[in-house]
Amino acid sequence: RRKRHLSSLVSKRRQRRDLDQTGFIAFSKSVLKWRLIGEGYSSQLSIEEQRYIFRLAFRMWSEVSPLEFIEDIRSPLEDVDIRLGFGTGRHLGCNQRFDGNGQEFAHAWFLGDIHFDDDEHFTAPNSHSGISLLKVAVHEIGHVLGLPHIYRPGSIMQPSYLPHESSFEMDWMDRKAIQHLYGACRGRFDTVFDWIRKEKTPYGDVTIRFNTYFMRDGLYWLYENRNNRTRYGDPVALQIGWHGLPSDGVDAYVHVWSRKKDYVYFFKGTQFWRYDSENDQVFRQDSEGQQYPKLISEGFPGVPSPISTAYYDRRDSCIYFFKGDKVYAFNVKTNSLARGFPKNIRAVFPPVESGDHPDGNIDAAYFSYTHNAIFLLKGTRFWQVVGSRERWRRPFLPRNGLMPHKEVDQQWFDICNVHPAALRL
Amino acid sequence: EKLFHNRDHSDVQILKTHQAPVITDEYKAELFLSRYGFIKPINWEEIQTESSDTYFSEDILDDLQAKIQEGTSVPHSRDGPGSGTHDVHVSQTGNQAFISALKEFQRVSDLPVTGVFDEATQEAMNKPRCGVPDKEIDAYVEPENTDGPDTEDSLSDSFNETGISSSNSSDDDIFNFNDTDTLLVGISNDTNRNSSSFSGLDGQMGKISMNASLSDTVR
Repeated sequence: RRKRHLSSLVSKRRQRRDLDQTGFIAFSKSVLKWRLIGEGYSSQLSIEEQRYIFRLAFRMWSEVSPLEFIEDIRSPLEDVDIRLGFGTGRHLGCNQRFDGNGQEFAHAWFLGDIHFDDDEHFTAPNSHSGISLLKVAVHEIGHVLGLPHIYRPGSIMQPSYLPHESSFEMDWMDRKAIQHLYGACRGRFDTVFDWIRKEKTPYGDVTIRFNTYFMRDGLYWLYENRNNRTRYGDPVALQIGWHGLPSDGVDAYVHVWSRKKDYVYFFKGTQFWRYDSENDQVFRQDSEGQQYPKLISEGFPGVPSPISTAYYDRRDSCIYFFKGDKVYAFNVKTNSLARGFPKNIRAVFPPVESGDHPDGNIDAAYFSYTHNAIFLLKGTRFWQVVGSRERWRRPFLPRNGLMPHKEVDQQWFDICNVHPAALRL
Repeated sequence: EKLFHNRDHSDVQILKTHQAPVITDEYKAELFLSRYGFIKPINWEEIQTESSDTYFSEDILDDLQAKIQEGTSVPHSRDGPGSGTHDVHVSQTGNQAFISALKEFQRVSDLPVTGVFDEATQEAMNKPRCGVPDKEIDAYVEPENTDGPDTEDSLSDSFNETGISSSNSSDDDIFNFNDTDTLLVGISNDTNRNSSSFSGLDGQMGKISMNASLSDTVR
């Protein structure tokens, strides 16, 4: 019986251990604790520098995966998921001794231990000599998370160290590799918008530029459409980038833009603010003497609050406010609700495919200059509103019809949360 | 911080870092290839296939358990169970195995695949690298006469917790022990890049140039 038990264990264990080509899922939880162990400090960098670099390394993985990491210097060591330490030669009770300066600079273990050879000349980010501790740490953390070596130029998981360019980041394939193991980043958004601003060229011409922002709770991401990813280093706390807005987030963003008007509004609860795009802060009082924040019921009579979301449609100069399963079209010219509103959302935005409709409680209504289309986002899904071009091609499509839904993370990539403790490094 | 005794730190101990042995000949190259999994020191498949349809003989079983108990190496026998002696050392890999391993290393390192330990290969082997093997290796990484008591305890402890004989053993008892001692293994894999290109732009108010935000280059 014992023999049978042993041989069956060999075969089972062998299969389970078989790595498939792209690694293995090392953790089943999404918030992981790490620590630079006290007996493993490097003698080359200050302890604070070491911890900062590791915080940044973990944050970089958190920005491209659903995992979150928190430094834990209090729990018993056995409760810490990933333990990092420096040593030379035979070190930290490890079986794989280090070879001295050169060649092997670090290794990672199945159960979450990462060791760095302190005989190597590890340096802080942006220093152009030695071995970047940040780059090595990101690589070894990739192993602990389950990634194998990847021989693709540009991959952070290449086995050999390449003197890195001034600043390295995780490329598309490395992001997809970790998401292949732990899934894409999903979640609802409070609002999504393209923020327009005018800039003067050195020749005095005025150019119009826009950036796409996703907001969730007190965080925001700038989304780089042409790179199919968020900006390196995002998310950022809202109050850092949007001065004067509520720090716990907003319900909606509306940009009323016509020949005569250029108003940017943010809505939260029963109030709204006008934003001064020139000076990148909310108005306390604008040039027309209006003071902010103001009550929504004052600024937009007939519109209830709080609202789910809203967007401005240039075609009919109306702001469409969404609340529950109703939509309120507010005509900015007459400063009143458009005739016949409020209406049921289904009546104004009918489904192209019956049964495939968000119904109510829309999270965000977003007109995208990149796609030249309006999107309604709810939870992790979005519905694209049939545009005039589609209707010209397929006249049978209903006006403002909603195309069948897709997953947000299949159109906008890598919008990942980080642990609140890691928000500001 | 670096050790010093003088007030002005003039005697900061310039750490005498010993250098990693440079790989200069085929023997060291073979050690490198073996260490990083390009040469399979043993073939568990044989043992496994043998084990799946033939049982471990009694004495091998005891021997296996005894050896794991002590935290020493598991016999790497090529001949599989039933062979005379159990302490079979890893046999010197054949020259053919060395050449194919060398070619594999040259291939994944983007070097000319010559199968010869040439200068480019030697240089690549001496570059700084991660210590995690490149290829999946099964062998339990032999402890180098670990003298640290904590190592001994932790190994035997982890084994005891997952001991084969313990009646409440779970399925993967036998190799939890090994796991604490097997470096992460990995197999390279290049999937085709399926980047989605970004289409042109024409907003409702005519051309709007995308913002060439600074964030492109720096974090």
